[in-house]
Amino acid sequence: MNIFRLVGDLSHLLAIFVLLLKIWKSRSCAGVSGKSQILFALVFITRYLDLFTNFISVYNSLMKVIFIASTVATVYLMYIKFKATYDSNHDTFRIEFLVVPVGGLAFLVNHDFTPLEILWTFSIYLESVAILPQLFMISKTGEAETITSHYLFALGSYRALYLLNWIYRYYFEGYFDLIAVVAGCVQTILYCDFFYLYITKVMWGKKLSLPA
Amino acid sequence: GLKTKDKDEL
Repeated sequence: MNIFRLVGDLSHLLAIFVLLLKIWKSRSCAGVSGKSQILFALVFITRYLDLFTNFISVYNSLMKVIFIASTVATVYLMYIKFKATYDSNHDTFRIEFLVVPVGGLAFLVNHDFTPLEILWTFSIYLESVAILPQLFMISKTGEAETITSHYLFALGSYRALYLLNWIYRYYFEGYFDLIAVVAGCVQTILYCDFFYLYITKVMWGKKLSLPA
Repeated sequence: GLKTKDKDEL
């Protein structure tokens, strides 16, 4: 465990709880893509199946359980409890266009052709693009609530911090996982445009709105 | 590549 990874994990945790709290406090999930949340739930469920087969540490297991539970809770709030506030007209990204190619790629490019490993690979690839429905929704409406921007910033920062973690681990531990690194780069690149808008607008107290 | 048993990251 190094500082980049710890701060990355905490940033990831913060992002999920900022979103949950936003929905819970405002009793509304307006502006949030339910499709991205379903994809994230799928990401955590397929990646953390090793909870049942392999124990690493209390920290590791606890975080996995929290990530699965909190994301499933977000999906529940969006699609059941506060369904009336869900902005489905603007959440029109076709997730099968992500899930099917990513599933195919996981079968073709993986470290080991075993069920658990293929699901892990699927999860890593899917995570890298899971935010696209949310970004698509923002581009359709042309704006995002400030709290949603904070959520996205924390969520994007997490994988960027993991990239620093992988550089650190490569030099100091000889650790290198090509699949995770490539997917992590793709994931971080997808946030670049948003990061720019966040830094130039939201940090200066302005609402995130896209130029018409 | 890493095998499932070595995965300590989240």
